[in-house]
Amino acid sequence: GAEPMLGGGPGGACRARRLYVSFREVGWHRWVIAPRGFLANYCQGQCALPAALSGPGGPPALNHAVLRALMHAAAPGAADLPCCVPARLSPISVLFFDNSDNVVLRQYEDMVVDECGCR
Amino acid sequence: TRAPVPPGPATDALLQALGLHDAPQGAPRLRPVPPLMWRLFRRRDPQETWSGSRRTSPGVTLQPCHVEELGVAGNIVRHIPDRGAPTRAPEPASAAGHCPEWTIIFDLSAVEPAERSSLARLELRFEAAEAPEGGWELSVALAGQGAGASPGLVLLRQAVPILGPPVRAELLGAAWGRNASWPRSLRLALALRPRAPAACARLAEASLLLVTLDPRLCHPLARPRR
Repeated sequence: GAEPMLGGGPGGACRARRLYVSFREVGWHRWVIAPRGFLANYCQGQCALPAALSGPGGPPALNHAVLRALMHAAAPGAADLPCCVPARLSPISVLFFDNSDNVVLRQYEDMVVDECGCR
Repeated sequence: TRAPVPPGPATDALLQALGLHDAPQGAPRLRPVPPLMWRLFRRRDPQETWSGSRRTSPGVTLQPCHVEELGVAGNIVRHIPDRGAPTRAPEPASAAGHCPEWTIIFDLSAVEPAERSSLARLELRFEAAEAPEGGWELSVALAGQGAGASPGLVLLRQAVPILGPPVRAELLGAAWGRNASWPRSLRLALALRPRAPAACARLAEASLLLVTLDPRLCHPLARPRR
């Protein structure tokens, strides 16, 4: 399940959007013991000024991102806007049966988007 | 709700991202999940769906690629059951001193060469009608190939004062080199001898708890420190 993706055009400012990955939907629910799914989330939104300056509580803006947003504001054709990408991520653990009927617990780093930022 | 996603490039890519070559084929042989595995999972993922916070309690941050409860580095923990159990004939009652030896077999084909082991713990449950004076002695050796072959190199000997709680034997270090690669199938010969005349014990269950670190899935290790 996911928030409806923003179509093209300006859309809202860069931030994390909800995306839930269900192991049942990808057909792994017979061999994944837990969890049933996880909130992976994703980043989307505009990185024009002032969003590139990042709102309250967001990650510190990268100077380069601000510079690019300024260049774009001054000469739209000269430089692309910064990109809205993950700025802080968290791990998940998955408990499952493998092909040899072992019970396996694996940790996966950087699987959940906690914060997005303009880069 | 939507129909499940048919297997294809997208799910293959997700599997690969999770370091798995393919989804287990068919329904796995469901068996109870060992309490330790549940505990390790819940310690890292107290909610069924992850809320994105990496704290177990306020102020505590979990180290990446580390198994706190076992105190070792690692990002893969496997509970591997003994494959020899079903084929093991029930022990005949034998006189003291001639206790049987058991061959236990662990399927390690899922362990990849890139994985570095940090813990390999045998967990054994015995049953005995009596407790001999001075307890028991456990010996673990590499099993010979083929039925009836004599055991190979003795990996460890360990005193076992009482039978009741599971007997744990650490294979890494003295018995098995930390950097040694694992065979696809590990065959061990076990013997449990009473230190004083007594009836023999019976091996009720054997499993191997193997913790490894796959550096490819451990980004903090790969990320250069500024």
